[in-house]
Amino acid sequence: APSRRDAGAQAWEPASPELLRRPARFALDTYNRGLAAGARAVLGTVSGRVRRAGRGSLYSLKVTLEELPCTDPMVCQLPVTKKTLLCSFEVSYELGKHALLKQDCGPVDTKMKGAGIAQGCGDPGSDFIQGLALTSLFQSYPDDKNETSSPLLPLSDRDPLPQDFYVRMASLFKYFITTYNRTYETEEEAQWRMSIFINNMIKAQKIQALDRGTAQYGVTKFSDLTEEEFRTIYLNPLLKEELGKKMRLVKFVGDP
Amino acid sequence: APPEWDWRKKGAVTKVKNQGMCGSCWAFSVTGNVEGQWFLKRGDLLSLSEQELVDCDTVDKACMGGLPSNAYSAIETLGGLETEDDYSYSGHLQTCSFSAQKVKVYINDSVELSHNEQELAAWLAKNGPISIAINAFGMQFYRHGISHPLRPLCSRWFIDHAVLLVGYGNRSDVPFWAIKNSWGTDWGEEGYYYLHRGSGACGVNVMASSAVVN
Repeated sequence: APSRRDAGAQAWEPASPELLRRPARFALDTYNRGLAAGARAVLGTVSGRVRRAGRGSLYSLKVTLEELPCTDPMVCQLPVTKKTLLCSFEVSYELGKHALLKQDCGPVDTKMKGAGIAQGCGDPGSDFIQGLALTSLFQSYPDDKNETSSPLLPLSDRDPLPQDFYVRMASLFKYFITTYNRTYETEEEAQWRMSIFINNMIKAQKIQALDRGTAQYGVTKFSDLTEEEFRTIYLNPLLKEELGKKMRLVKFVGDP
Repeated sequence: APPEWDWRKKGAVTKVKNQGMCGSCWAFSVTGNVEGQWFLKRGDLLSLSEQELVDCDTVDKACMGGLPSNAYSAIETLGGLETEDDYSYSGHLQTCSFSAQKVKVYINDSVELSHNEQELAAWLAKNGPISIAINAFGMQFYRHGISHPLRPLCSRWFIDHAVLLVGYGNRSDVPFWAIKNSWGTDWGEEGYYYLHRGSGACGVNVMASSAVVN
């Protein structure tokens, strides 16, 4: 067994294509589950790196995907042509299981095609990525729904919105503005913040549905911030890298 | 570890603070730990200065983030911490105006703690509040209760928020950590966050540390 010191996260290392094949296949399968019926993507090129900690590994993958045109006329909604996507995936492997932690896919910029994966990778924004990941995970774990809650919003993107959705959202937004003393400079900004607020309420409800504890999620003083704004202003990305000064590890002595 | 523990009830924890629009959670986590260590060793609960760390810890990046391990070193190098009253919080980077004459608290060392949550609980009960860092997934919308996100959603690989463990226990048989946050009392349960204990939720066990006061 590794020592405790060894159990800490190691630095990123380049990984061989063989090592990346299984996490890339897992990311592809998860990606395909989120596509419309009849559509499917296949793996193109795969490159990436790995970071290990204890018995777990984190893979950071750069992948090209070929989205195949929908061929089943019974389910195809539109005639879609084949397209190439550049994707960044982060996949963890712990306790014998893979998990897709991040997904960021965008179409190949035709000008950049062939210029290398890293340069051509689209960046649709963190909100979009998190939304996709949450949606796909939610669909993967239907049994984790909190059956006692009455959803304000449809839990699946394909369900129709309740008739009074916007009325209820406007009322909640008004409550938020009053409770947290928010003022906005212009009508446009207020509209923009309300649209963020609505997206956040949808996101909060998904988080709620996936929580296995007793926590309640909903309106907070951060409800009119995009995820990107919230991360940039209030969180600390340096902690992820863990490259600070090494400290002495306290030895635990069991004392009955 | 005793079945439950709460340093708030024993006077080792100052009131919840507010980092404002600044990524200085690392400074609040470390001062919270030092406040507890000083209280336990010297008997005085002093509210200590985060702004001193924001301005004068040149290894860390002020409102852009920092690491507790570097902050302990900075406190040792500077010679200690001033109080909140003497070096008050502004929430943005200023020129360092640290004064050795105003130092009220010092530390002698810092240590990394176990990744085992049972051992962390035992250490906490014996030695005081612990500086930790977690994945802040869901905290933007957290209101109350014990948070226990699905493991893939709140991975230990994406640690991005430093906070302070001040106690633990069970609520209706659900084991929790009581966590002091630095987003003001109008967030969470009067500024506190409750996270599931025993499952490594959100990486609660991966970056635990403490200052040492002799």
